[in-house]
Amino acid sequence: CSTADLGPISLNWFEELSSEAPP
Amino acid sequence: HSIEQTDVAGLPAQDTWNPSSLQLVSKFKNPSSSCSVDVSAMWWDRAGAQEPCIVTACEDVVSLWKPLDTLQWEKVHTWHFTEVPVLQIVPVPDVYNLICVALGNLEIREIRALLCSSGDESEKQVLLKSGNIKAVLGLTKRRLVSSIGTFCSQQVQIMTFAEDGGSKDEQLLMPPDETVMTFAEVQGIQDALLGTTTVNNIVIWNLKTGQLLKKVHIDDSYQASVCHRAYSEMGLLFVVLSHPCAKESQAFGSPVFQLLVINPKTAQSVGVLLCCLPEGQAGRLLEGDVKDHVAAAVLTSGTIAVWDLTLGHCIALLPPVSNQNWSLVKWSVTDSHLLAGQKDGNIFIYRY
Repeated sequence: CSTADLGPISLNWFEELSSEAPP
Repeated sequence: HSIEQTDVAGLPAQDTWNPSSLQLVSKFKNPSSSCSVDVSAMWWDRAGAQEPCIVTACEDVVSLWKPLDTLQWEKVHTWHFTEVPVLQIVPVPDVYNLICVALGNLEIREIRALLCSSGDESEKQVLLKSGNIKAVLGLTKRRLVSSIGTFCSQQVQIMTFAEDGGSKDEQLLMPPDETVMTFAEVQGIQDALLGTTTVNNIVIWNLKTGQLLKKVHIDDSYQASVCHRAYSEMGLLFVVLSHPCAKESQAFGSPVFQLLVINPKTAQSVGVLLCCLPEGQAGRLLEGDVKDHVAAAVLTSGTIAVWDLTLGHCIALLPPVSNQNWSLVKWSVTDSHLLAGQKDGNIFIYRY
């Protein structure tokens, strides 16, 4: 297994998940 | 860099660890009739100067020890507990002159703050939380997170202390519909918080908004994992877990700590490092503590083992001293010391 198995990586994951999650 | 398959740390490591990596600095005995349950280091303000102090907890008494010039320790404050026994010390970073403790029998029933009144320096204790408390952790910026209750009736709360440990503010986080067992702050993202749950999920919160951002299911091979440390780098979440319930396997021996990499965007994860017992060592993890890149564990054999997570192998073994098994191990937050304790109240401080 490698990082390729983890799917696309985003440096701004925290901000992106916060904007997608219900308030 | 791509992360290749799981490395196994600690096998065989007998010829690679360096016994001199832990040097005894000082020791003292906490004379108490009850069993020693925890030890911690903290800053305590005395006459305007902050001193690195040691906190010891027995079932019925918590004591604060200040350093003297000659590597000796002097007991300066003592708090007594006659009704519910002490289970653990809950260090709260960035708060001075306040110790939080969890009390209960098998499970946590109360969280109390221990402090001294400024006038006569007499010891006081204040009840902060009570109920069926499943997890508690002190966070940076004078915050304390706790989960109370189970499943749908669960409340996840953040309490913020004032600088002097006094007045407080409370905020709720969105609870997951599964019981949270442990919390970990995320280094590199100051408003992120992780939790591990009873059904082997890692949940991620936004501490500022209270939002539940993601659930990540991790490998079912180890149940009831405890999260000791988490950091975010290059868009990935690195999580150090321990596995108190892990069974010995033929391939890896006894796994004690595991470094897991999670992509929070996709909820995919992969194990990259497994810290196992060195050859010739038997037993499982009793309790462990991780600070930066070093992980320490008390094993059921009574020995303490230390792993370097960057080197990827066991770097020190501390066998029982004076025929007495170790029962506690904590990294000091005030310096690079390892605090090791025995049930009868002996505390040994090692420089790492």
